[in-house]
Amino acid sequence: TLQYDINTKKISGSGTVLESQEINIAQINALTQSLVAESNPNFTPQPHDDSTKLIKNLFESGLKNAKQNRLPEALKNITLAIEMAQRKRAPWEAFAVQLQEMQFMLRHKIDLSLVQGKYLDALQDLDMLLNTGLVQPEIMIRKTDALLKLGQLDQARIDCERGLSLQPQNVKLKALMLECTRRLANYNG
Amino acid sequence: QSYEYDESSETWPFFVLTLLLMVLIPLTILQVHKLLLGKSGGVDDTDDPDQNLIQKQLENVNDALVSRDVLRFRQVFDRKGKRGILNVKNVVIVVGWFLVASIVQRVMNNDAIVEAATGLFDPYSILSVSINANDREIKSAYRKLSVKFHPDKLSKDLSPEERTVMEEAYVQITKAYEALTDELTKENFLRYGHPDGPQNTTHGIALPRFLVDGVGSPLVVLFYVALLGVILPYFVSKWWSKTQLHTKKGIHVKTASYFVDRLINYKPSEVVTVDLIINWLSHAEEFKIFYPEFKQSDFEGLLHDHLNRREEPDKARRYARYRIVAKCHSLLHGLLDISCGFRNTDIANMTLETFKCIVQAVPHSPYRQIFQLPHVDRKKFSEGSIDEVCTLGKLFTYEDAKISKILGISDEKNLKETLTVASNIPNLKLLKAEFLVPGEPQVTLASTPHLSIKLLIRSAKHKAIPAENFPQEMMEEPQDFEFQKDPFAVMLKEPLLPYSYAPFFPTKRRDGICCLVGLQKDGKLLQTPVTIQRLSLKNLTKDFDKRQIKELNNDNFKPEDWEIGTIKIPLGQPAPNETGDVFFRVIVKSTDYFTSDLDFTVAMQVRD
Amino acid sequence: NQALSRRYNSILKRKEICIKEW
Repeated sequence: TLQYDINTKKISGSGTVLESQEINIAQINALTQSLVAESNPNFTPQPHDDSTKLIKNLFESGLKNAKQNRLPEALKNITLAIEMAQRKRAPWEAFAVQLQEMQFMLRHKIDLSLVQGKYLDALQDLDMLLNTGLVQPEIMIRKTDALLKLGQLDQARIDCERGLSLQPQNVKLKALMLECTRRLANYNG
Repeated sequence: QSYEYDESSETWPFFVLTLLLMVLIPLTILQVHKLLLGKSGGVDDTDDPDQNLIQKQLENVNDALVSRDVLRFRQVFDRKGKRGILNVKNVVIVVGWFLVASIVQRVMNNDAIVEAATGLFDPYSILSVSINANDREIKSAYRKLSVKFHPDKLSKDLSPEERTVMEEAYVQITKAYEALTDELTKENFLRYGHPDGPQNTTHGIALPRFLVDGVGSPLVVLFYVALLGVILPYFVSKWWSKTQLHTKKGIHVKTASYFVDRLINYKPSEVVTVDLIINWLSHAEEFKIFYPEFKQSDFEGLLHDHLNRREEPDKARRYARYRIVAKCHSLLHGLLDISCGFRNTDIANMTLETFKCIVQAVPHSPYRQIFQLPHVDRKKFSEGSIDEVCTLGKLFTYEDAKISKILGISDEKNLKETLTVASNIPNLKLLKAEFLVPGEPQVTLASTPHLSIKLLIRSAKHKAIPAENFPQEMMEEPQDFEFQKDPFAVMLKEPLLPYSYAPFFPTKRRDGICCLVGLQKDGKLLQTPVTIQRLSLKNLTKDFDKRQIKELNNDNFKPEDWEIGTIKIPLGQPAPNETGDVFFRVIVKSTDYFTSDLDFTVAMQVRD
Repeated sequence: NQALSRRYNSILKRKEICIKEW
């Protein structure tokens, strides 16, 4: 059974609630909360200009820092930009825009993470990109690299092979494959 | 309105005899067949000497390490499923035939029946001719007999009684001849069984009067009511519910629907681990039926106890643990099947890893290849080792003395056992993988290719042999008609995989090799798993120690000496309708050991 | 959007599991 709380403007379920129902309830509440918070009566799926400006500013300062070789700050800026996008954007804003924005920013974050040796973070972001359907050789190159650095040799080879199946003549992937094979041979005595 | 009852016991013996024989004859044939077939060449035996040698070596270590408790459990477990001499079927057969014999005896002794039988008219026996006699033979037989029995031809010395008998016999002979030759008489004979036309026939009930009319009749009614109203429905409903309650793979429908639910609600953000699979297993309905007093968390605890080889002081809990672990075999196979149906590679892969963990009672640690070995001192192992040793292959790069230090084994005999197990665990090496269409040089549009994998089974102790060292001829397929008709027959020629080294698993089991096929493009599985149970492990008996052989050359390596294994996997769907390359990911894993499994990409080149 | 957000928020938990496993 569903209950509606007038004060918080949220619904909740009582009794045995299925996992899928819980997710639906959470989504309805998120939508309601952001609708209630919306001040503009004529809102559209167009992303809000002010949040876009904020996110863009953060991102650009990140890029500037990167150019000036202040990599830790750059990483922090871009991570914040992504967090901002997650928090400030309303759930009804166009998905395509939100997705592209996130993918774009994540790619930069991944490269910065890899350069600074934060391989596990990079791996998580790479997996996220893969989950959003961005199955491309560049992703597989970086994933193989991160996994090799983390010592996960079997998985590195598996992802490298997947990359090669997308682009069999990719030079970087071929080089990474040799590296995987060499290290696996040593691993297996 | 008035029925004749079987007071003289003429008919009911035949009725009972028919019922008995209807059941006994097929049952006896089946049992005899099973007995004969069971002795010669069943699923269990293998006469490959190398395979037997490896099995013996592993069994020796296995038997030394299996706990007495597990052995006791196996005795109880095996006895439940045992089909000994003294089982129900055999008793039924013996008792049944005994009853048949006694009824036949009774029939023979029953005068009324004998009398009725002799009353039957058999013209062939009267004329003393065979059933297949033609008209000429019948005529000549009649002439000969009539000569003997004709009243005018009879001898004068006979007494009146003897004369009457002879005259009667002559009448019979004439009748018999007419029954076979004269049209009208023949018709009578065929229709009524007697040349004189319809004889006296009686209709009755094949039961004595007292059972139907008198004292026994309520008993008979009660018997039928019990049979039709109680016994029959009981057995039918029991069988029906049993069929309904279990899926084709042998797991309970509730368990299967739980797994399906988990897979439907599977979130890609969830990292699949062995702990997750164990958690799913602990919800199995089979466990609840075995032990209704335990909760799901208890089952999960028992499984983790097994993985960590925790000592259990309580005997009942120990037996519960064995039973649960033994059941995991079919549950995991069921889950594997379901996850392949949902095309989920991660779950299927992790299910196979969980299988290995449960068989070997080893948690999914990075050192699991080492921990599956016997006598390993885990504490000493984690404290020592300068160089990271995670694999058996790496372990065998060290001399035996160093190995004993790394694994913390001081006893000479124990070390020998450990090394025996380590060197007899099959390692898989891919030599060649391709898609083949029997009879065609390449894969054409919309053809039905199958995947042909050539692999080398080697020991972790052996020096690595690159695939290039094996000439192409060794990996060629026979192109004869037999092969084209059934390319998978070659796999049946291999011997059965031996019993595994698995002293912590409650039942004795054979190794298996499970193959999964998926698409690289979307990363999802394509078809149900294929389990291989036949593969020659001959190469494991070879002496090819990597510590002694520095380089491969013509002296120490001859490719012909090595056995190349073949795995053929049928594809569930035909080749695509357009030319191009399709990339498949193939996973080939052992179900029982942590070893070097195969996980490779193979391209299907579809050409016009 | 919500699915994207859930997936993003699961990153921390995934990291913990990877550390534990490896």
